[in-house]
Amino acid sequence: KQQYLVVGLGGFGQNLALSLVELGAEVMGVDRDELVVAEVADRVTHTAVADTTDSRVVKQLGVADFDAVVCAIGTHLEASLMTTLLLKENGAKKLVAKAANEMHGKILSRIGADTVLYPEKEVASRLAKDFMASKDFVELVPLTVQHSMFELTAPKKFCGHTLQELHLRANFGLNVIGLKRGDQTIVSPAADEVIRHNDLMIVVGDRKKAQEAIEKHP
Amino acid sequence: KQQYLVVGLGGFGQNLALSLVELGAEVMGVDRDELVVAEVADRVTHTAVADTTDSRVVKQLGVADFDAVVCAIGTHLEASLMTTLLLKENGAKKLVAKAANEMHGKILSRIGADTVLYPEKEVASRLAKDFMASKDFVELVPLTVQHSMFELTAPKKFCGHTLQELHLRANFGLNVIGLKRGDQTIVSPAADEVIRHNDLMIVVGDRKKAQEAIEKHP
Ligand SMILES: Nc1ncnc2c1ncn2[C@@H]1O[C@H](COP(=O)(O)OP(=O)(O)OP(=O)(O)O)[C@@H](O)[C@H]1O
Ligand SMILES: Nc1ncnc2c1ncn2[C@@H]1O[C@H](COP(=O)(O)OP(=O)(O)OP(=O)(O)O)[C@@H](O)[C@H]1O
Repeated sequence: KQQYLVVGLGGFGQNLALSLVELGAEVMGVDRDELVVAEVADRVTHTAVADTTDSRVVKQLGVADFDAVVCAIGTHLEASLMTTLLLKENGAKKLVAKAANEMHGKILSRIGADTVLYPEKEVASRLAKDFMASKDFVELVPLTVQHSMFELTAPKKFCGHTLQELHLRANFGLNVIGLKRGDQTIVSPAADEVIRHNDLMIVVGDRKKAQEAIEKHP
Repeated sequence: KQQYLVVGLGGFGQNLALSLVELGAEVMGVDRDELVVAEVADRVTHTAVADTTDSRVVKQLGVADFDAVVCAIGTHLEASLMTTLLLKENGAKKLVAKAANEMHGKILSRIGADTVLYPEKEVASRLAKDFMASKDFVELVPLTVQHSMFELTAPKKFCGHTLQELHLRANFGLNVIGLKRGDQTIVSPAADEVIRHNDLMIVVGDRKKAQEAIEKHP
């Protein structure tokens, strides 16, 4: 069974500890604030009220036994750095640390964090992309510099035609892997599937080619 | 040109304002803390130092002119609720608010937020999934209840065979849309592409069938 140590049980740490438990892992949660620990004590495998800037405390956590260790102390910079350093020195196999900003993150990497997370930056950047995304071309997953998986609103010119007739792979190198129609999704649609008005085509291919397909066929 | 109003320029608000500007939008950033506003004033279209719990302040922002308005005041609960209410009353077309926890989020929805965000919860949940994901089956994008796009580590039995020979679509309904080999990604691989040891297959299809493909072919 997978075991994780989460130090710092603020918004991020608590949610992480609880998500891991939900997925079947064993989780040890540590925070110096007893009220915060009390909030999750009954839902997390083990908890402890402790100050992880104290090397004696960290020595006793058995850090090296965990599959991964997460330092989720965000805004208390000194505590975050001290804790991360101690976790690394005590043998953390995989060390993830949450950073409050880029400078903080750089230091965390230098002192031993294998992965540095910027939750606010990540979600802010996703929201900005969602706001700015053109409605008929929504990128879902980038695959390479040129290719990705995206959702295209079926251009009018495609409607009433079968996938076969449209020659999307031949003309644009586009692989239509799915069609969203209302609240139904058809995965791997057949060549004789007829495109209807308002269909959302889930496509894999070159972004520029996909833009061409929308613009050249309005 | 798209225009956005971001109230609260903490970690989340600042990153959002800057990401939007980077994507070509016009952004108005507001915060009551002049030091915080000073940090981004030269990189955001317009800024103002103001207390958005004051209805006279919010009246003057021209809230209804923006494509969307974001209340990024996280931990100051009262300010977050007051501001969200005032933004709604002043005509926000699309109102997004950041919540510190579920209770806060519920209230924000009731008083007018169209979308409530929980950045820490979102990233914590993603990290938990990444930790717990089996190494040879990584889900990338869910498509329907049954189908998704995922990465499969090529089972030994596949290696040395062409995609054609493996009959993955015929036997498992799997559409191999890409192959990751080292740091190269081949999108829409040809039928005569030979699978090599350590190839990561990017596949669209039924999850259970994909698991079967890995297990039945070790
Ligand atoms: N020396 C320490 N030892 C153990 N826990 C600590 C220490 N210093 C701070 N913490 C804990 O870390 C937790 C997270 O810190 P804080 O809430 O400041 O971070 P945040 O980044 O604002 O939180 P969030 O996770 O909500 O985004 C707090 O519950 C705090 O008690
Ligand atoms: N009444 C108000 N009017 C305008 N701005 C406000 C008001 N109250 C708080 N703010 C601003 O909101 C910003 C974000 O608040 P705060 O930093 O507490 O949220 P957070 O959720 O901890 O931040 P983060 O965005 O880093 O996750 C702060 O810069 C603060 O000055």
